[in-house]
Amino acid sequence: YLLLGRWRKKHLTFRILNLPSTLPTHTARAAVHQAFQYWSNVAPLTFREVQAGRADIRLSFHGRKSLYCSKNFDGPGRVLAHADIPELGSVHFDEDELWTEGTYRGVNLRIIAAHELGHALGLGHSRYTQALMAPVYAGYRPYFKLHPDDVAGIQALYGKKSPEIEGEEEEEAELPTVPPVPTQPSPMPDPCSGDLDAMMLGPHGKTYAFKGDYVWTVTESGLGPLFRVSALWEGLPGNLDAAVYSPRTQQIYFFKGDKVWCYMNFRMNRGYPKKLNRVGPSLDAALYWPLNQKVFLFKGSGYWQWDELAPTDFSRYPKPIKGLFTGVPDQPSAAMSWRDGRVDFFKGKHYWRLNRQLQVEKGYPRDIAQNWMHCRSQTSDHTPASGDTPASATGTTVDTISSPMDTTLNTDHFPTDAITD
Amino acid sequence: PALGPAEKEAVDYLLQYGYLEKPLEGSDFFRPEDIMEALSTFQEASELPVSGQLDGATRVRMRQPRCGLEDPFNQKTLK
Repeated sequence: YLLLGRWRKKHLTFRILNLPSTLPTHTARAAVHQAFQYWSNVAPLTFREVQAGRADIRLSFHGRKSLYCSKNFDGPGRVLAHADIPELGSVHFDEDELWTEGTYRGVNLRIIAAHELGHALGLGHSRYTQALMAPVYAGYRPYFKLHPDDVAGIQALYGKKSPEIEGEEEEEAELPTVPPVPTQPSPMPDPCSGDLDAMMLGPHGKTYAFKGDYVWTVTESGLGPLFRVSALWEGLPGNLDAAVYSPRTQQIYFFKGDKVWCYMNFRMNRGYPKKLNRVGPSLDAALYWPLNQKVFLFKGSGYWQWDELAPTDFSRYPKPIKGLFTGVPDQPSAAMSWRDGRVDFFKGKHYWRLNRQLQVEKGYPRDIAQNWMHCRSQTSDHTPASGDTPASATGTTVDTISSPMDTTLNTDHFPTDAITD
Repeated sequence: PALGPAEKEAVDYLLQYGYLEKPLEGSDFFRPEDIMEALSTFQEASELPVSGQLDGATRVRMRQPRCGLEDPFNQKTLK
């Protein structure tokens, strides 16, 4: 078995948003309920259905295209369903399949639902072809039961089922232990100076610039106020080496020295910071490349390519940056990618934009201050075009940024194991 | 070398499910040895005879209904 993550609680809610037209409602609902029960029979998990509002696990059927899912289905056959890893909770079924129960015809909803719930609970695919978590559907089995590998996998995540589970209290969400952050911040940086520690295209498409102890957002119309890094991401030090957000896992990784910090939105995952062992310390930059869904880490003249969800063989890395990113300087100070696959590298006061073929476009390098930070001129006027930095930002407190802190629960898995151990 | 429709379909499958990674450096084409290794990994993970060739059993296996998530298998994990 492969573990992809885990929920930080064992009592989960679920909601069935719609059902297939090929089965009577009560039959389909019973199949889904039975799918949950396979897992709750062997692990200390409980599942409670809710009819409205937010649920931890949400099951729905959609067709070739969906407004709410970026992964299209492909009609009857081939791909039957997919699910997100913890703690995201989406479970989607292809509505074009012939969903059935109690017959060898079509696709058995109960078994496929149990498989996808396995993903939603944190299991990856098993290499045992007879396991429920095998990637290929093995067909209807009247006397279906979990394979020992499925049981071992779920128990590795949540432990074995014990008789006391019924009276057990819901565990509290444990707050992460965070190291103290220096109370005396470095001087507030001037965004028009051009130098940056890190850049990141973060959650919700927001672009963050990091310098010293401060971070600010960058938009087409101007700059946001400067905040202390630790005011937005509690427990995170300033003077970062690199920062990268992965839309694939919704994790944000910050690098400094020989440590990595991992956050979901603005909450640090339990167990972090962790030590970087498999890639070099003191990285220069990091980026997520959407075209292959990998994280790239840069140091000196080399890079590592890291797959967050699969074992990565780092023995072939680092590789030379110039062999892949044509025209980019060594030791970039920051890097980030766009959703369309273009990439920007930053170094000193300049940046280089690469096309989808990862070649520097004509006309680059350009000036960071003028083209990113809305500064009128690099030499004569260092005032941001969108206005001066508000004085209130100088004494930023957590209160002033309370709204972005109100986000989802942090995860309890260790996505960085590949680079930390 | 140009791939036939069956080979292209197989390469697309291997790419989609994580057995084959698009080469980042140099050519856009896959090296035959990379495709063979990916096929071997797929065959081994599918409990098929490991030949590294796109044989009938491998094609049939690739057409079977399955989950949309990637597979984590490579030579290292199988070892």
